[in-house]
Amino acid sequence: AAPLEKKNQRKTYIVHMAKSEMPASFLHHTHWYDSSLKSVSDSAQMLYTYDNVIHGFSTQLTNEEAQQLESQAGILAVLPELRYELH
Amino acid sequence: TTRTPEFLGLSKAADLFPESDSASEVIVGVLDTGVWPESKSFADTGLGPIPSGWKGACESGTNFNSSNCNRKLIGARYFAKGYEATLGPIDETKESKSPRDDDGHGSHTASTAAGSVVEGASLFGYAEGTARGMATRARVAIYKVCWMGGCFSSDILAAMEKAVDDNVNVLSMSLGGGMSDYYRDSVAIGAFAAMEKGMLVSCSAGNAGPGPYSLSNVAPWITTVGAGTLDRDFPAYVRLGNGRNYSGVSLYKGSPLPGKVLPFVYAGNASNATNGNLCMMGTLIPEKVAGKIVLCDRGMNARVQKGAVVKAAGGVGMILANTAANGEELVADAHLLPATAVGQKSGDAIKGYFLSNPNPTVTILFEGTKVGIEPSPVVAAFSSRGPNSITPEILKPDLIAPGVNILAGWSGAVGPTGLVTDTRRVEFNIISGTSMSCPHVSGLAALLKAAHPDWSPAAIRSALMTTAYTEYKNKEKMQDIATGKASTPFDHGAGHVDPVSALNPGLVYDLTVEDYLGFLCALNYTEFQIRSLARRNFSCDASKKYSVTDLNYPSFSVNFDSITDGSSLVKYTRTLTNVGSPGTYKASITQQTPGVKISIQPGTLSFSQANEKKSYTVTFTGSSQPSNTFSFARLEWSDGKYTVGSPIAISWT
Repeated sequence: AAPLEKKNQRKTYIVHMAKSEMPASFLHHTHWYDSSLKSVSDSAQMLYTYDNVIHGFSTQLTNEEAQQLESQAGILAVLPELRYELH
Repeated sequence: TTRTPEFLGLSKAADLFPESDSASEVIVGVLDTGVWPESKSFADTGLGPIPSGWKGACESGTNFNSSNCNRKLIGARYFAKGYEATLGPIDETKESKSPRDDDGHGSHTASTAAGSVVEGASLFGYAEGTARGMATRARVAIYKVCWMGGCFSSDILAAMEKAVDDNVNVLSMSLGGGMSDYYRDSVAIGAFAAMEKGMLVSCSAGNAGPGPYSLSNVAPWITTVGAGTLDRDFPAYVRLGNGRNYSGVSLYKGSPLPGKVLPFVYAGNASNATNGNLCMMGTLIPEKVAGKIVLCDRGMNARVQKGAVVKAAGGVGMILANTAANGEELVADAHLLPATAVGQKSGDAIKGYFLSNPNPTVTILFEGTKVGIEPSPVVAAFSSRGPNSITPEILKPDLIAPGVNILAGWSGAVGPTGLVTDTRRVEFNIISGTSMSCPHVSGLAALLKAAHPDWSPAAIRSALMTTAYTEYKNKEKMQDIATGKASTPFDHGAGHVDPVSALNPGLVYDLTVEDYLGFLCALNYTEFQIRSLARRNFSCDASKKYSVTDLNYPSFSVNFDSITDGSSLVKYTRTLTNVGSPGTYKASITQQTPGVKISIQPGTLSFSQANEKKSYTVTFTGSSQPSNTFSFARLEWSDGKYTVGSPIAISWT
């Protein structure tokens, strides 16, 4: 069971989107982000959407879902969450 | 903070800095552990209406609501979705799901940057004086992103997103993590967007010194701040039974030791653990330490926790000895029992006393606060050092500022040691780190922003860097406490910040977003990587030759290949903008070591009007040198009135 658990373990990713490549069928970029996310996971929720610092969102995905998402058109990068520390 | 305004010359130069309207228009955003709004450092006495451009909010949550904000603390938000997604729901019995600071770090950094004036501040009488932030009239906006389990990049990015929306002017971030490439590093990514909006982002360099390549937050659009000492100390001497005294430091206040020497034991000899010398939890044998003063070695666990371990085992006092990792650097702590910290040399000498004496005895003499300590500043051993591991051609840190034994505001939810067992509560605490130096620079940047509202973040940083100093008043070179020798630009960057000189730098090295995009092209970033980082479709011009060495940075980091036979030649181009009076500036180079020939073309630049730009080229011709050879120099442009200095670091790798 352990490898299966690991395979399905969700981690937080920050997804960078190419906003200028948003298909015209979407009225708002958040709808496009949501549609992209739903195409790889029915259950994943967005933690945050970003527009000033990046175009994209953060969410929790399995490793496989992250790879699927990264291969889609309009996705620039799917980067794993990093932990920072106080100095 | 107490003492740093005097140390930085702010107290005597108060009339040079704008203290009214323009200063109170500047907003300093602090990404940290939140804020203790009841701290007197966030009182809004004398401040006018909140700046009209402010779009932030004061969010409610555990023990925090909108009435906790005022005309000083104008915004407070918290970001925990990323944290909770990874570590589960926040336990609100242990930490506040709100902007409230349960840790102290955030209140300390925020009050250092822009705290109000508080008379009679001290920690148990130590460092007594009038405490104030660097920009006393600037407004504070808090973005809580750090929790008991750490600070997560999705939360940091969300906070920076809001800070941009809210119209913050200066962003202070005393945190870091690893050494990721810029397009993978959320702090670098968020800082790029902030820079685009005209916000200066000041970050701590890290506490991973004194080893080389230990920096974090090295993106060139970030101002990276290392740490130095003040001219203040808290001496607490060790007096051995043989009459010998050794210098130490302490912030202990409480029941005094009896006025006589006490039995003394080395922790390594009072433990069955292999690391018993470190006074880790549960490793001391109570029968061997009861009623004694215990010598513990520094390392592994928190310094103050070692004291708590000694106390729990029945010890009556502690001497904390540095090892080679910390050398002679002394960091004072508000220990729970009578304790003092000594340097490695003293620690070794005291250990020698154990070997020569079957019944060792000792006492500790607490001397309070001393000012006027020289030399000062010295670079703190813990301050992270260059070279820059991501882009060796960009010299980091940018500069240093006070970061050792800094008194500033604290949280009422936690004692000064931060230990759960510490039930003491204080309004101010004294702590050390590049976390403490970073908000000094953030506050000073806010002062410069108030004085020069039209200056870009790069111009403000340039002013802070080119006026920083690397020599004491007696012309001796600034020292590195880790070595006891002169520090180098890899340790102190451009030098120690001098805000009074930075107010009128004469010339600045300015940078635009396009310059940074060219820099990314020079790094051979892919179109995807540039779009990730800069949120725009940008293609590098295939016909254009991009060079990292042409980024108009106020410092120089030159890299020669040690394998190359014969001499190598590297050219750096820079452009200076006149922000002072008309003048003719002449270039001069001070060179510490041979191995490289440096020439400037042209050697003279004349400026006749404000904002006039003039370019020059520096040619470095290096002779063949072994790998890991370093050489340092300094370029100065001076018209007799202003001196515009740039550090030069040359590496053979």
